Amino acid sequence: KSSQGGNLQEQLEEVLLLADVGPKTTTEIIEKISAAGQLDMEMLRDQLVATLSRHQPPILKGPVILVGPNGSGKTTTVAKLGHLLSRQGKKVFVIGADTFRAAADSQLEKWCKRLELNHFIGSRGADPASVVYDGLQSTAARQADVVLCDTAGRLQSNVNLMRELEKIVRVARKCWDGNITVLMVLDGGTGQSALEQVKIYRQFVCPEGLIVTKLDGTAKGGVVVALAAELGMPVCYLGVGEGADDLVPFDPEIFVNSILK
Amino acid sequence: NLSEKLQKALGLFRNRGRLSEADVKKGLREVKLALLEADVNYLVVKDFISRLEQRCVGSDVLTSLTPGQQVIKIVRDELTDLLGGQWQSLSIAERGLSVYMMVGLQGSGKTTTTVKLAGYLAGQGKKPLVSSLDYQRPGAREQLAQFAQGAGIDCHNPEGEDVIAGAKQVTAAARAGYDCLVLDTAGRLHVDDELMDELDQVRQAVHPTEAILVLDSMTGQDAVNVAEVFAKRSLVDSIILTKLDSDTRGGAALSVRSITGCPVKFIGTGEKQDKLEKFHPDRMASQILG
Ligand SMILES: Nc1nc2c(ncn2[C@@H]2O[C@H](COP(=O)(O)OP(=O)(O)OP(=O)(O)O)[C@@H](O)[C@H]2O)c(=O)[nH]1
Ligand SMILES: Nc1nc2c(ncn2[C@@H]2O[C@H](COP(=O)(O)OP(=O)(O)OP(=O)(O)O)[C@@H](O)[C@H]2O)c(=O)[nH]1
Ligand SMILES: [Mg+2]
Ligand SMILES: [Mg+2]
Repeated sequence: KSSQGGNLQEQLEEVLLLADVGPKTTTEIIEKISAAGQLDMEMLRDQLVATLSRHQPPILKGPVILVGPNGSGKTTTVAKLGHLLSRQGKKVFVIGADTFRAAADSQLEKWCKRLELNHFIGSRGADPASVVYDGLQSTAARQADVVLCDTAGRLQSNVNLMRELEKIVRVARKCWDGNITVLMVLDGGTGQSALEQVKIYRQFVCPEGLIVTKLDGTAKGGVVVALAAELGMPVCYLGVGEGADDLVPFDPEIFVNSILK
Repeated sequence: NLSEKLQKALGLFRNRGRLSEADVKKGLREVKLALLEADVNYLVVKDFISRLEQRCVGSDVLTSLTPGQQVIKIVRDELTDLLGGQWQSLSIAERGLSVYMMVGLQGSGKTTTTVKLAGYLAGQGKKPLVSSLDYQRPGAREQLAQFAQGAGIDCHNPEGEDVIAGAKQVTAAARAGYDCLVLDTAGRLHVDDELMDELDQVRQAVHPTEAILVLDSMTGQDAVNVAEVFAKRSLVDSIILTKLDSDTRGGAALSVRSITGCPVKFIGTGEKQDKLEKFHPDRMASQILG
């Protein structure tokens, strides 16, 4: 009987580990449900949903700055989110503050034109904090319900770039009368590195929520369970494709079902 | 780090004799945890640990090392071996144009790496041309053209919307004046059959000297799924791991190497055009172990 139990435990651990939940959080979750005396799939499902529902994502109003590592999907997500909010009847304004990468301006400009989103795109080489400042001071921004701001990708290990981002967010907070929200965009295929990424980003710019992209592949994105358990970081939306409509609000039940499938 | 954890688990006394089975079990438990934390695929870890078990049990402990140091040495050597042992250079076409085709998932760093690789080839005395076959991402062709220009690399993006026709056209054009061509392709999911078929058709049209899978080094357990599918379709001759300047442990390196048997030849260590380095299996092994 005990060997059967051992086998089930291994099976559950394997499911979690393969989903990128990570060894530490996997052990904690398995221990928690074993201690409650019931090591089975249903208990596991409930525990995962509970972990992911504990912290509420922020409501998006006013400036929302999207930040995150290189290539995670920030620019595409700004476009999708702008589209989603517009269709909900909100007035959206987009600020493009990636003034570093080749053709970043052209990429966001093309998206905004395609989706008919009101926008102000900084040109390559401009100071990103100034672009955000100018954008937020504009009439269009003041009249919008939500102002989405795209930033250049950067790795948390680059202190200078993190300081640049800290300045961008500080300038935004100073020139806006009201709350500003920072959301972090993570690639759904990211493994345990996500923990360090979110920890450091939190130190510099305090993101209040995550958008996890590229979950239309085979990656499960289970690292968000570790991020919820260890850092209390909630998920707001999921990116599930490259099209304008491929952004869905985060639903813990649906997400957990896909991990356990 | 792992070395400290092993010292703690296995004690600090320098042994005389062999590694006991108890030592090995304790040590490998720590190694398994380290590899999982480093994002090595769970199934690859299981397999690796059982291989290690065979090598460790009864192995002679060098009297100059503690049991912990001995386990680390065996693990590091085995890992370095599995990662390819030593650096493998790019293939060059026996005659005529060398064609390098960059493939991979969305956002992995293909466009950036296309220019970096061309820069490396230029440094080797070659005359490279880069070209974008990404006709779907907004601004993709511009991104390659701008980045290439900044790096002093020639770029020719064929007009039109047919990827296969464009690939054929630029490959023919490159023969006049260049000895190598680096092709950037659109990011795609390994489970998107239509786009994977398209890539297959490009490969059959241009006969690349090397098809290179560009993979984000912070990829977790999914790395094997991606690599396996690309490899099954003969779309991986070698691998480039990007964004290693992120301090990620990079366990995906071991996962993809195990699954495809293909060598990792280069790593991306930054956004600028010169941030491409040769892949050193021994350095990667130490990084993975943490
Ligand atoms: N399949 C899929 N692809 C996505 C998703 N979100 C973004 N992408 C793709 O990922 C790639 C990178 O997206 P970007 O929006 O340029 O990413 P970014 O974070 O702005 O990149 P940088 O600004 O260079 O750091 C593009 O090819 C997008 O189409 C998603 O949810 N699913
Ligand atoms: N820090 C760092 N950033 C990198 C590296 N390689 C690429 N990048 C960045 O990662 C982001 C994505 O790079 P791209 O070259 O656009 O990726 P891609 O694979 O062509 O993306 P798609 O065409 O959308 O699939 C950009 O912001 C690059 O500057 C690297 O080695 N280190
Ligand atoms: Mg961007
Ligand atoms: Mg590209």
